[in-house]
Amino acid sequence: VQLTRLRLRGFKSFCDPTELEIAPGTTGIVGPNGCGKSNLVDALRWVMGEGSPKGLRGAEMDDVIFAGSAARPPLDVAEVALGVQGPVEGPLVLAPGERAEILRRIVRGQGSTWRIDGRDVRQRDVHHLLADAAAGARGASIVGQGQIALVVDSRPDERRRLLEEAA
Amino acid sequence: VQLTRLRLRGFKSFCDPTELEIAPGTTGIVGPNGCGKSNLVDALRWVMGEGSPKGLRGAEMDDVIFAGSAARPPLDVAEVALGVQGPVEGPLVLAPGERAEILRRIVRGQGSTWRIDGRDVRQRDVHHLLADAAAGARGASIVGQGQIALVVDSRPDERRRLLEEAA
Amino acid sequence: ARERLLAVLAAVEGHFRRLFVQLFGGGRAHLRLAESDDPLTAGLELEAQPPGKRLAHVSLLSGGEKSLAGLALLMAFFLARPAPLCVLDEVDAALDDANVDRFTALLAETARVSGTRFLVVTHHPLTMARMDRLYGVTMAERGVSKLVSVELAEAVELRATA
Amino acid sequence: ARERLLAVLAAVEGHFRRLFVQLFGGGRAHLRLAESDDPLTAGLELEAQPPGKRLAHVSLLSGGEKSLAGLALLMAFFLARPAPLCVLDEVDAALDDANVDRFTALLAETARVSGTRFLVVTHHPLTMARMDRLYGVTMAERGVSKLVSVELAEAVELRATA
Ligand SMILES: Nc1ncnc2c1ncn2[C@@H]1O[C@H](COP(=O)(O)OP(=O)(O)OP(=O)(O)O)[C@@H](O)[C@H]1O
Ligand SMILES: Nc1ncnc2c1ncn2[C@@H]1O[C@H](COP(=O)(O)OP(=O)(O)OP(=O)(O)O)[C@@H](O)[C@H]1O
Ligand SMILES: [Mg+2]
Ligand SMILES: [Mg+2]
Repeated sequence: VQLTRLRLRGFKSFCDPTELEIAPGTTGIVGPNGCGKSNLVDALRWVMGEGSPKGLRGAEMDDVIFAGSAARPPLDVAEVALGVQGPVEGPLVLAPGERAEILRRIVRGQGSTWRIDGRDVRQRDVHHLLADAAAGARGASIVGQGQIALVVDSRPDERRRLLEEAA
Repeated sequence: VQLTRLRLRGFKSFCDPTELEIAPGTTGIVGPNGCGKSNLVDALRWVMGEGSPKGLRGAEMDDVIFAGSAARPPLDVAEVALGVQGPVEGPLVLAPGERAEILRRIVRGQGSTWRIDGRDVRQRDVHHLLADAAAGARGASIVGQGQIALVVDSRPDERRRLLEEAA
Repeated sequence: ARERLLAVLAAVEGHFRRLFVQLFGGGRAHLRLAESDDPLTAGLELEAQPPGKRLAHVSLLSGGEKSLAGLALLMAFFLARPAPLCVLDEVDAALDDANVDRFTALLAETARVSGTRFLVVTHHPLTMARMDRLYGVTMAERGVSKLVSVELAEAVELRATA
Repeated sequence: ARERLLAVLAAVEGHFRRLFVQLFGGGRAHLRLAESDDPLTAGLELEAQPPGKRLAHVSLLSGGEKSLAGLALLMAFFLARPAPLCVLDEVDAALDDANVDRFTALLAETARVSGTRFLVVTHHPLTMARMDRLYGVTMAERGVSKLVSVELAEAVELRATA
């Protein structure tokens, strides 16, 4: 499977619709402190299934919805969509090069819903689709800010868990 | 009280006698990764009374003794001395401007001993001398590598403990 | 003892609110004791809102914002109750250049006002440039550290080689 | 399943030992399963000795050395078993310039060999310079993030202003 793009709306500081292309090779993301770089990383974690608000620096899951700014009111809905490209064997079947979009949506006070290409699905369907891809939300394939030294500083069993999620 | 200089010998990567002057104002310490900057910080913590090897990145206290290098054999003794300057009210009494030196020494397999100006003392004498100075080993007045975000990320009771040790 | 503690905390709070605005160029922050408990043991609650943003949990702040807020709080303590020594090990690692500039200006000011001596471990040339003096640590002989007084140009050079 | 796991781990170990020497310019490192346990649940033990130094607990390594060793291990996993995506959020924060240079060279090589796509958040100009493309995140309107494609010169500029 390939992960090809990320689209956000109403997610943390990205209140306006935003699209990030995930092209082959290396893509740098830069900007001053507090401008939203780690929020993009959180969006990726979230759409890949992150279940814990703490894993996204929040106290409750509604904390990922745009809370407003000096000039803009808060929103009640946040959406993040992840573009994927086959081959994928299941539960969604995609031929090589065939594209689909996983969408996670949260409504304030009502929790998250999931869709693949507009069709309602359950969180575990998305989890299965990505599990093979070693790209789950808690995987070491996302190394959060301040986390890289943990690979060395953890106990053997913690280290194994950290690294296994990437393999 | 003023803290005026640090001297090391056999402590971690500082196997040769080393002296660091602690002058008024700001002193920068620079150098490549792994050259010994944080080891200097550990030396300061240690001579001010750090009791936990984990607080110095070790597994046991003997880990602070120079373990050898490709070209040099391990040592069996480590010493760090801290120069202090009065006024100090007790248990050691120092007039304003009067100087003394606190020394901590560890012998492999035999634990630490303490001296002030060559006279044997107990660890708690050193602790009392420095306690007033809000400069104890665990104080927030030493902010270790990677620790500054903890002030914000800790729970209210942890945050209080962190900051109280500096005040 | 309770009055003395509350007095010190009030002084810290005053400095902290001012330093936060100074470092963030605006916004507001708040430090207070947890309500329900005895002031001698109550936890310290923290709120912080960078300029133009809306207040939420401090946990949502960015890595650099947390470092900066933490530094404002730390310096507030030194201004309220000076200690002889403060050691900072790479506290500027998460800061962008603009914030390193503001932080080092605050550091210089705190050193001047409180009389506290600072030891500042850093890889950042802007921080080095603001120090009163510089020491370099080298391992010309592998595994053996050596301390030497350096000038700014040498210090910047040191960080680029290994 | 046990054979497959042991085979993958052997591949990871092979890459890790080689990458460690590549990143540290020498020395040696070792990754193995904790002896006493079932390979399917045993912990992973790590030893690392930078060149010229004597082997002790990995906890004694410096901040930069731990980052570098962690990155060698991570890249070893991607070489042994490529994943479609890897996101790195400021993993170069503790590295000096020489190590940023070695790390980014390894990153570029791993991307090429394994086909893994990398998203790399960074404040470091050397890292930016090695990326295939750059996006800038700005908050021209306070509290509202905006993503925009940028060139290297603009990216370096972005980090210096706020
Ligand atoms: N739900 C939300 N609504 C609006 N703004 C939010 C929300 N959640 C977080 N933020 C804001 O996002 C900012 C943090 O963004 P982020 O962590 O992405 O910064 P960053 O670019 O990674 O910075 P750094 O370089 O310091 O790590 C904070 O200032 C926070 O106030
Ligand atoms: N007892 C010891 N004997 C010899 N060397 C030691 C001992 N303890 C630690 N070291 C060495 O000291 C080095 C770490 O030094 P230190 O943490 O001071 O580096 P640093 O200058 O802070 O680097 P960084 O910029 O990466 O944080 C390690 O390579 C370690 O092997
Ligand atoms: Mg960040
Ligand atoms: Mg260090």
